[in-house]
Formats: sequence, C-alpha cells, structure tokens
Amino acid sequence: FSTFAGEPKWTKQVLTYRIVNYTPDLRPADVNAAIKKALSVWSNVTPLRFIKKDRGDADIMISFAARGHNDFTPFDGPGGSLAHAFAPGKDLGGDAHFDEDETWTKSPEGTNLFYVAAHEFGHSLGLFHSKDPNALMYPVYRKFDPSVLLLHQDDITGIQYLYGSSPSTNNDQRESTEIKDPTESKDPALPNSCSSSLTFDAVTTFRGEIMFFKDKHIWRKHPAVRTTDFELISSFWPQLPPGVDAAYEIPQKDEMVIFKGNEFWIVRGDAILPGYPQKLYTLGFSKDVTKIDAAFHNGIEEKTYYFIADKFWSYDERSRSMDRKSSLIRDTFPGINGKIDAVFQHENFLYFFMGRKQFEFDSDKKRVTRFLKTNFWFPC
Amino acid sequence: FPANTRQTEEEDMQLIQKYLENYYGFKKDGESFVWKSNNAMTQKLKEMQEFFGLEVTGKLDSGTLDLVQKHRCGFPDVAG
Repeated sequence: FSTFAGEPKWTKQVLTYRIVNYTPDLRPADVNAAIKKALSVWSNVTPLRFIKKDRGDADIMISFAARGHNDFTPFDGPGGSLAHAFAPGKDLGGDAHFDEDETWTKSPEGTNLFYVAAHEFGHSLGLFHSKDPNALMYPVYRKFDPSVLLLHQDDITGIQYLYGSSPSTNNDQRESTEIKDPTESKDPALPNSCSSSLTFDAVTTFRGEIMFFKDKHIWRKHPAVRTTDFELISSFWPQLPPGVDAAYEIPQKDEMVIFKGNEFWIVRGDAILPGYPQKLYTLGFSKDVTKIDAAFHNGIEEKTYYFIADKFWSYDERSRSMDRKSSLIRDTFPGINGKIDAVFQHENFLYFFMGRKQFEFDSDKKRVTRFLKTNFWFPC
Repeated sequence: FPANTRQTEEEDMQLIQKYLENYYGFKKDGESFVWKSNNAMTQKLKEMQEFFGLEVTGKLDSGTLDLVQKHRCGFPDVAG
C-alpha cells in the first residue's frame, strides 16, 4: 500500500458525505446503497464512521460528471479512466467524481459502482495506489466478483496505518447494541428518546456530534442529520461507570472530560488517557466538593464552567486558575434558577437541562431565548 | 502486402504517451519521440512497467499495450 505524500488523513472519526447528483444508469436508491456499502468497507476495519448529508457541504462530496468538470482532471469518455478522488483535506479534498460516460451497474457486468466507489473512497481517506494486484487499491479495474472479499490484507494494513483498527470487540457490541431509535426497541429497560419525561445525566459536544448520556447508554446526534445512534457507553469506554454526572469537550485538545462522583476521566476518541480517573480536587476544587452536576467549556473565553447545586465555579485555562469562590448561577445566567442536570454549548447558545425541561440561553443577550422539551434534538 | 503497421504504431504511441502523461507525470518535451534508452518517455515507461510488475524493457511490448487498454482509476500511480 502507499499513502499520499505527507500522509494527509482526516483528524476526526465521524465524516460526512453527500451525493450531489445521480447517474441515470441506476435508481437513486441503488446509488445510495452502493455508496453506503462502499463506505462501510472502510468503517468496518477502522474507527471511522460516515454520516450522510442531504444538503450543504460535506467532507466527501460525491458526483457524476463527463469530460471536463471543474477539477483540472477531465474524464476521457467511455472506458479508460472510470473515476477519481482526492486526498483528505478541505474543499476538493476527499471528494469523489465518477465518469458519467461509463455504464454504472450494480452487477458484475459493466462498471460496478460499489466496487469503484470502494476504491475511490480509499483515496478519499488517504490511501494511494497499491502495487498488489489483489488489493482493492490496485489502479486497474478487474471484473467484480461479489463472492470475493473486497479488502485485501494490503488495504487493511494501509488504512489501519492511518486510522488504527476498529474497536472490534466493542464494534461487535456496538453492532449488537446499536439501535437506531430506542423508541422502536421493545426492551422496557431502555430509555425512550421520545418520552416527555426524558431526563439526562450529562450532555456534551463530541467531535462535531452531540452526546446525550443516560444511565449506561448514550445517544449520538449530528446536528445536520435527523437520525440518532443509540449505544452503550461501554461500547466506547469499557472502563467508564454508567450514570455519569457531567461531561464537556475541549475541542482544541480533542479531549472530552467525564465526571462521576469525586472522580473524572479524560478521553480522546475511544481511548481513556492514561493516569485517569483522577480526583476532583486535582482540578482546584476544595476537598469537600464530592460531585458536580454539569459542566461546559467555552472555547472562546477558554474557560470551563462547573455547576454544583445553584452555584458554579469557572476555571480559566489561560491563567490555569479556578475561581476562589463560587457564584450564583442565576446571577450570571438569568432565568436558570436552581440545580441543573446537564449543559452544553452549541453555536452561540447554551442548552441547560433541568429535569424534563431544557432552556436555550443566548450567551450574548444573557437571557433565556427558548423553553424546549428535553427530546428537542431527537427525531420524535 | 505487409500490414500497414505505420498507422497502428502511431496510435499505440499516442495511447502510451497519454497514459504516461495521465498517470506517471510524463511531460512531452517537444522532441519527436525516438526509442532511446535514456529519454524521458522510456524512463516513465520503465516506471510504469515496474509498478505493474511487467518485464521492465522500456519498450512498448504486448503486455504493456494490453495493460494500457484496461479501465482504471483516474488517479495517478505516482505522486504528482
């Protein structure tokens, strides 16, 4: 295998893709299925996950075009060059273009879209061509044989060199426990995301998604996507106890901090950093503080806010110092009165969760702008 | 009559030149192409034959011609 010069790769694990237009050779549903399956070839062997977007920008923009198509690499008519894709990066980076002058099929006859797309997404993720004639990343198209495993060891070694392997056991768990929408699950023990009495233990952003913690589960929601993923916390971080108290993300460090009782862990991706858990007082709290209710990190102020009962402390990342004394929540966040369960920041708003209620707080206007249900973010 | 090989040779030449331009960063430098062991095109042809595990002859033999006709990914085989 080989990578592009400089080894460009995505620094996040959740990537978005969008099918910008469709070939008339296949039904749109067949194109969607082929593309989704081609991406899963790579997500099955890495921690990467792909989310389909139907509008706006996406990391991997997928399109069909003939001859010249505004990327200084025109196609050459039927045969010859079938498709091309660009190394990870912004704008054109990661995008995949398919030659409309080919006859795209979903069978071994003609040019099989799934097979070509799987190769091109190897480029979108950072793999260059392989010299191994059995590898998917070999540049020449061979008749597609659906009975043969698409990825050769050479491809797997290459992609895992860039992104590591999938948490395979967790992945199995994740497979078995990943329920698209718990409202469909019949297991009463599972929380129902559309219940009006839904409450959360903690909520935080996480690498572009929003994570809602509840008992031993999490919902993962990408703001631009309708659906949510429902998973066991242990499928990500087996060492973490269920029923966490609080969580927040420091995007600049690609870290998430998770609290339970008087301990906290720091995770990066699905790895817990070594040396954790640590005790709360190591953050600068007095020793009589035994737990916190909620927390969020303001990346602009570079301050982290910790909420306990009706008060809060803030930690200044620049001066690396914790407030000497607490402040009343309602003084700084008018309209937020009393103990909160969870809080997170999205764009310029804070979302405070108190029992079954959610308050949208405008950080500029310093006031509550909307009262929302706790399941506001879910497709109920 | 001996087949008019002149025409096909010309076509083959254009085919391989286009292939090496597209996938091996060959830049035609204006000189009319003559098979010399050290000229740019021969070097690029050897590079391609090496990548595909063909016999590295620097010549447009049948194995190389066959491969050049195959459908493939439009991305180069060597870093641009």
